[in-house]
Amino acid sequence: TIGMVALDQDGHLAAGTSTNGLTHKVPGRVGDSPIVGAGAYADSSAGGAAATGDGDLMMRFLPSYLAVELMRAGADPSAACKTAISRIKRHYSEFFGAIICANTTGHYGAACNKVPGFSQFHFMVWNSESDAPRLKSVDC
Amino acid sequence: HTSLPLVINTWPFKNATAAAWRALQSGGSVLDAVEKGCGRCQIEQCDGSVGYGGSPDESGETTLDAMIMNGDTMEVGAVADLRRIKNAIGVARAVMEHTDHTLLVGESASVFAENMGFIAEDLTTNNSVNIFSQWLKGNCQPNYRKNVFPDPSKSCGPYKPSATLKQNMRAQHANTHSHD
Repeated sequence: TIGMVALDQDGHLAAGTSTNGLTHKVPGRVGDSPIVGAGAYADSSAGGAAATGDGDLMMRFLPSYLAVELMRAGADPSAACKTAISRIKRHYSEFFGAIICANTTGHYGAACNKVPGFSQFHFMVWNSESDAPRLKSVDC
Repeated sequence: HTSLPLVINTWPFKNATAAAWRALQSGGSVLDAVEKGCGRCQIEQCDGSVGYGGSPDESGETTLDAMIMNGDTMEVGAVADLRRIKNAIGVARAVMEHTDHTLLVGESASVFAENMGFIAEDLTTNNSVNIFSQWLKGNCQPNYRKNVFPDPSKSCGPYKPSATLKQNMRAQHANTHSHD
């Protein structure tokens, strides 16, 4: 699944996702990616976020919406991402998932839930500090 | 990290980041950037979890989910369980721009997409057929069924509900190769 947030010079912000979902799913099953506030959320006055992972669980917590509302309340993007993950972890400690967050000034962060085989989450960033996309990682 | 513009995306999908950035640099909107970025992954089938030919369901079919959101206007377009149309993010944007709805799903979403000019084509590939046939050969393991018979942890369906409901630990299937 890809989840993306884009922010331009003038502060316009958009977010989006695209996925083919979980392998061997029950036909008709839809994950969190197309659910507003779950797969992604964008508000140019607060920030944007996009989530990835076990959509059956993550959609129940609207992690992207939560992260944006936390940034609206002043949390930095990393903290907002961590809180959104911990909200899910409280109920499903072994869930597979990660989230990226960006606020209106171009600060960004990410967070993930540590489970066997997933202790680091990789994501891409491109801003005016570099002339190429940069691979970033965060320890879960 | 305050240097705008910014493109950030999940997983190391570098070409998607570049496609979005190029869209911004060439004067496109942030919606264009998100559509181009996600669209690049659909074409490249990023790690098999995006686009056609990946993550077949229990009947071997690939279905697509996507959404796009305008942070200025809070307009959203989304599609789910989209069949036979490769460009899911494009259809999601068409939902936003050509309906007052937010989310269209399933077969009817595909009909909408065709009406909007998107081409219908088979989303299965040799890869998705191979994943599916291996799964069938392995007695349909892993799967997402529970409280049904025959025993879903040992055999394929079709399944019927079992009379007793057990509260088992939730099976953990999502991983770096199968996720939303």
